[in-house]
Amino acid sequence: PPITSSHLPSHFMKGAIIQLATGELKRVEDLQTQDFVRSAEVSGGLKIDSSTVVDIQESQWPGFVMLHFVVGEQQSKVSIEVPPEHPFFVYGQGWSSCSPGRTAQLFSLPCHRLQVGDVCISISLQSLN
Amino acid sequence: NVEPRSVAVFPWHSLVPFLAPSQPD
Repeated sequence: PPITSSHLPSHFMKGAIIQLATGELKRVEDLQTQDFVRSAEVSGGLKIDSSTVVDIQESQWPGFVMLHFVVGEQQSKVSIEVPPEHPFFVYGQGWSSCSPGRTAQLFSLPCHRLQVGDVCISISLQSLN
Repeated sequence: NVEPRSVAVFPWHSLVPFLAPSQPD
């Protein structure tokens, strides 16, 4: 099932306090690409992947969008369904969603429009080999 | 005087999607 809005509000709400892996505290709207990269570096077992948006479609679930990514060096195809207000962090750009207006309305979080070709930050488990 | 209030703190990794491709057999 898709991720529902009820899972979203608190940590994407403007002003939400985020703890980086270094222990540093930042507001969600102040996060920068380097904060995620550095956090992954000091986290055991997690790695940052570059996930490029290759397609954005309407979902079969009303009120959702289906996002298609190619992920990491392997260029694996991964699809997820999210509400259009769900923010993703785009490298060098910051928070972006399919519906920046709705994100601003619900979370007061300033967002760019997420587009095909954007490279988002995602995480996966670090390979043990 | 303002009483200190507890504030929720969220871990950084809760903000980014976990996009792990399913492993081929």
